[in-house]
Amino acid sequence: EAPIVRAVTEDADVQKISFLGVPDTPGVAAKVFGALGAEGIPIRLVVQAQSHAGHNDITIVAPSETPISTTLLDRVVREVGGKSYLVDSEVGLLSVVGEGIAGSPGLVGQIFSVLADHAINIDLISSSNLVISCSVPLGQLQDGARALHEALIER
Amino acid sequence: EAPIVRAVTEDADVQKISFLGVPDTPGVAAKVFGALGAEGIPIRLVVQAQSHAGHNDITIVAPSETPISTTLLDRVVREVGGKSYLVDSEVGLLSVVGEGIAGSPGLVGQIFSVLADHAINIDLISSSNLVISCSVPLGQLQDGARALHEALIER
Ligand SMILES: C[C@@H](O)[C@H](N)C(=O)O
Ligand SMILES: C[C@@H](O)[C@H](N)C(=O)O
Repeated sequence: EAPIVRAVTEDADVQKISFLGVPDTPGVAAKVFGALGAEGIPIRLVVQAQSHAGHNDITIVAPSETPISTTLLDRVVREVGGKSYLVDSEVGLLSVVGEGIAGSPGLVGQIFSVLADHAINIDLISSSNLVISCSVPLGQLQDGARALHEALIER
Repeated sequence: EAPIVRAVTEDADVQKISFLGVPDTPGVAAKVFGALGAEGIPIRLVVQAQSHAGHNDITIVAPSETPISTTLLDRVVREVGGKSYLVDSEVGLLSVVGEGIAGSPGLVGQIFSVLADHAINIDLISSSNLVISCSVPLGQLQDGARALHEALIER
C-alpha cells in the first residue's frame, strides 16, 4: 500500500560537521559523541556510511546557532587519530515525513528525481521508515522544498 | 529534559549494499533508487555521508530475503558511472527508539560507548530525532542488543 507523505520540511539553520578519516575501530564513535555530548552539542542527524581501508568519516548535522569551537574539533580529531574535520554552513536540511517512506522503493527514487530535475545535488542522505532527510546546498533549499511539496503533497 | 528510550530492536535479517565511488552530481541518487524501485526492492535504511573529490558512496540496507541480482547491481554501477558495489550479509541492525534521541548529546555517546565496551565495531550509523540505527557485525548483534537493553531500559 502506498505510504502517506505527511509533510515536507526545510531547515536552513543547520551546519554540517564531518570528522574525516577516523579509524574504523570500536570506541571511535563513542569518543567523538562523548566529546560532543560533554559540550552539550545538540545533534539533528548523524550519518556514517561505508568504511574504506580501515577508516571512515562520521558526519553530524547540528543547529547553526550552536557555537562549535575549532579547538574542540581539533581535539576530537587528534584524540581519535583522525585525519581532519570540515564544517559547512552552506547546507540546508530537507525532510520528507510519512509512515513507510523508505519501505516504498518508488517513493525514494521519486524524491531524488524531483531534486535532480531542479539540478539540486544531494549531499547527505539519512533515511528510515518514517523520514527521509537529505542535505542540499543552502541556496537551493527553498527550491527543493517547494518542488517536493508540489510533487508529493499538492497533487 | 531526558529523552525516553522506548525500545531497543535488533534485526538479523538484513543485507547491506554499497554503491561505491559514484559521481557526486545531481541525478545519481535518483538513478540508483529509480532502478531499485523498478525492481520493487524494499529499503530499510539509506545512508550517504561526506563526499570526496567529486565522488561518494550510497549505502542501503535491505531485507536479507530480498533477492538482489548482481546483474542489477552491475547495471546500476555502470549506468551512473560508479566504481563498484559491495554486498554484505554479515551485518545486523540495532535501533534505539525514543522521542528526542539524537537531540540528547549524552545519549548518543552512551549508546556508542556501550557497544564499544563490548568490542562491537559500528559499521553504518543513521540517526534522527526518533531513532538511532546502526549496523554491526552479525555475530555480535545479540550481544549489542542485550547490552543496550541493560544499559538503557532495564536500569
Ligand atoms: C568509525 C567508527 O564508527 C568506529 N567503527 C566505531 O565503532 O566507533
Ligand atoms: C551521490 C549522489 O547522491 C549525488 N550527489 C546526487 O545528487 O544524486
